[in-house]
Amino acid sequence: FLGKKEIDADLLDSLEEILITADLGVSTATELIERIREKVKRKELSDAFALKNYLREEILTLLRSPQKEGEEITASPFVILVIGVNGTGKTTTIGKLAHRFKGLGQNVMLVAADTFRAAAIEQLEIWSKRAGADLIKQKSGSDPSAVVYDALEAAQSRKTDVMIIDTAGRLHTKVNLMEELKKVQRVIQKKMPGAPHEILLVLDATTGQNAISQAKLFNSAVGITGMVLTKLDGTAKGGVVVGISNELKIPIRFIGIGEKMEDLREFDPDAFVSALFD
Amino acid sequence: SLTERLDRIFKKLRGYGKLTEQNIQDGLREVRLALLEADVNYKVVKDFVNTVHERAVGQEVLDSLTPGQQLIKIVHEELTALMGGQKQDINFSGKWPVSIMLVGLQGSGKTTTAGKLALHLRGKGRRPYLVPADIYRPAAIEQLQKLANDLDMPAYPSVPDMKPLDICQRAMILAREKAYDTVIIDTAGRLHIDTVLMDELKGIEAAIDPSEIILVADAMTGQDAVNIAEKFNQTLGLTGIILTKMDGDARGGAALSIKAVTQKPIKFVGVGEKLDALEPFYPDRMASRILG
Ligand SMILES: Nc1nc2c(ncn2[C@@H]2O[C@H](COP(=O)(O)OP(=O)(O)OP(=O)(O)O)[C@@H](O)[C@H]2O)c(=O)[nH]1
Ligand SMILES: Nc1nc2c(ncn2[C@@H]2O[C@H](COP(=O)(O)OP(=O)(O)OP(=O)(O)O)[C@@H](O)[C@H]2O)c(=O)[nH]1
Ligand SMILES: [Mg+2]
Ligand SMILES: [Mg+2]
Repeated sequence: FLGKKEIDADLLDSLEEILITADLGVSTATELIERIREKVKRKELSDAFALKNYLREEILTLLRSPQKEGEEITASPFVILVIGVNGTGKTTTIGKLAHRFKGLGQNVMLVAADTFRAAAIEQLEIWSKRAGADLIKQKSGSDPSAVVYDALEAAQSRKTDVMIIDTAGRLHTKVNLMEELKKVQRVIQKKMPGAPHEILLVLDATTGQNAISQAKLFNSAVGITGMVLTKLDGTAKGGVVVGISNELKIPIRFIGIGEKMEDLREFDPDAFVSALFD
Repeated sequence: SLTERLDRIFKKLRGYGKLTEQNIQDGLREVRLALLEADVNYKVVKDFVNTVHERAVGQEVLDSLTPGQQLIKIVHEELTALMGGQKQDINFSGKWPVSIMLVGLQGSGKTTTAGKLALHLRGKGRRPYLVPADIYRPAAIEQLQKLANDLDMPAYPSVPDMKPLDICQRAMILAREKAYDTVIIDTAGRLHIDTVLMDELKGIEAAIDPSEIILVADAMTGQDAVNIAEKFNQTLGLTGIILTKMDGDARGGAALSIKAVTQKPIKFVGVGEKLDALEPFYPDRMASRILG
């Protein structure tokens, strides 16, 4: 590990570099390095090996704090609302989730509530066919809330187990788009109290510190119950979720590791932390 | 803000007419923090701070500025100089038709940018031709064709069982026949570490010899921006950059990282989802944004 046995200023500097280039952010990285410095001062850490283990444990603690057990799925349909900024991988992730739930023997319905972007409905339709899920859609340009309302109506008669709603990418700073999202949530809540049962924020692993702003604003708007970190098959480490997870207490549910239907994994904190140091 | 933070540091050092080694060190620590928070790459920050350090030592502080403001002025000038200074427009010389190949990571905004470029170039009197060369992403061809339709702009009739190289070659032939003078090629998003897909781009480059190969990058990209830009540049030889989603609140440090590692000009920025949301890149405005 970094080829060094004793702990010196160079080692701490290279550790800081690893954490920052993994997108943990300056304040999280600095805080972690400071804790290590304290331990070293008090002679509680004596070699690089112990140091690495200590650092791993500290990061794992930050990641594990919100990981309460997923709720027992008793609602029918179990409604998942998928949100996030433009291009993070929401629609593709929904295809992957549909495939996963179908594999568990569930009836899945996808809802094409991105009525804005060119060919968004066509894109989701291809995924629904690939996964073997139902699809509810309306004309492009229609009101997303109307599509969602229709879907909740249809879900009753089709005995849908899981409903996954695709929304248009939107920058968290666009007030009118965030209002549109709140309206979608209100329509769902009114039609089916208790729903949506899961609100998933989809984050791109290549995103830097702006992910924190995204998480905070989406959280204040509609509340996030889980995150999906996509594109981890690239070279970005996605370290920004460490700070988000710790501060907002939101668990990471899944990671995306490719563009195919099977490229979804449950979040494994140990594997994630090991990869930070690769 | 950075100005406030620097002023606080320099308050204790008031009375000096010069920027000294000591007060520069303290000030640059804050500058480094600001740049890292803005997602500028770790190594790029290191090099940049060293450059500013050399420029700042012994500098007279102008009467109208506090030492903190003087340091920011130097930092801002350096950032602006680093990110600017090159020809920004599309290179229309040398070939006919002109061809522009858009490349980049998944979801960065290539397809939307292709539409935006077409609209922008028609406004400048060109006759653009849109080429959907993404055969992988579900409904990618439809997406660009829909944009072309909305713009009343011609697009090559790609279908997913064609090879991207064939699409591009046939599109160039068609463009010549119909006297479209600017071919805009939308490629599939891909990882810079996917050798098969990077080779596909090399193949298109070799066959078409595009006038422009532009990396379309997301303004919110973090530390990984250098890896991405370096790999695309080494593999293809980029001629320019377009930074998208600048209408958000990302500080956009990726702009500095990408410029530092490729030395290629940032030509445009995307500032919205609509097809008219394309603006020229202003290095001084970007510098202020990065510094926060
Ligand atoms: N390599 C890789 N690419 C991914 C992953 N997830 C999604 N993508 C790709 O990212 C691009 C964008 O995916 P979309 O599903 O369209 O993203 P979106 O969030 O729905 O986009 P908008 O609806 O436009 O906001 C596509 O090219 C996907 O194939 C992943 O885990 N790894
Ligand atoms: N707010 C904003 N959104 C943008 C901008 N440019 C693109 N988008 C959005 O970003 C998302 C992804 O855009 P695409 O054009 O599909 O991206 P792409 O690079 O072609 O994606 P792949 O082909 O999957 O790699 C869409 O929702 C676009 O509307 C921009 O400048 N601002
Ligand atoms: Mg989508
Ligand atoms: Mg595209």
